[in-house]
Amino acid sequence: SPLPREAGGMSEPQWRQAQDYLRRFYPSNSETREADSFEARLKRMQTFFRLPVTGVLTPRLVEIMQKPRCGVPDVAD
Amino acid sequence: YSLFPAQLKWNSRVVTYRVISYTRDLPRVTVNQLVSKALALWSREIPLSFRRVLAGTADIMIGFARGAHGDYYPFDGPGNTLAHAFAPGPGLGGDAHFDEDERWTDGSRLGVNFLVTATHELGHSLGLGHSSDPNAVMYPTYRVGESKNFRLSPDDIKGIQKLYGEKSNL
Repeated sequence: SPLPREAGGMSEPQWRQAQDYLRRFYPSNSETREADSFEARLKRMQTFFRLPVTGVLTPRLVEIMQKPRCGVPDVAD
Repeated sequence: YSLFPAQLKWNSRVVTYRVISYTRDLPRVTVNQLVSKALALWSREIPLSFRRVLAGTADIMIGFARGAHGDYYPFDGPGNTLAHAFAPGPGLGGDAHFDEDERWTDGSRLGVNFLVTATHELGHSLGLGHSSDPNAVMYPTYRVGESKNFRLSPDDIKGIQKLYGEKSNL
């Protein structure tokens, strides 16, 4: 089935990688009961990396997700 | 910069650390020197000092491991996650783990720079979260080629001094 709008036209492997990345590094915040939808998490990542906040996956985000990095989440969980 | 929830920090002026395992990529003495250098970068800015212990439990336990290694965050082979650390606290708190599946270097050859990564992870061990300032040591993604004249950014210093205050020049 076609990928959702938030996938931004990326490939299915990139879509799945993005979902894993966001679950790992942008956990939903139990205190603020922030939504943990893909779009909500992506917006948190876009805010953190000072990118336009659209909630839609982009090549730039995929590039960041493929960089070696620290295993600590980027937002407090 | 960002801080961990509840601004977790060490309350004593002297924090102990111990290197409990090493990588095959670097001589032990080099790992010890780079850990000491990384800690000095932080302690230069705040009224905190570090004391190395060679046995028993230290506040900050530092080690190399691959895959699942006893916490809830298994490493993932070469690339992707390079290391992680825990906010100040008892037990795992403050500990810093480095993925032995990476190729660690002191800057003299290709690989992941251990001084840069250790300084970042020990920033977590002291209570800093990730920074969205691309020039900060606490920026989450690793940047190649930062060894000579490596230092903390103004953002890193502002963050750590928010937690511990400035080093008094008495």
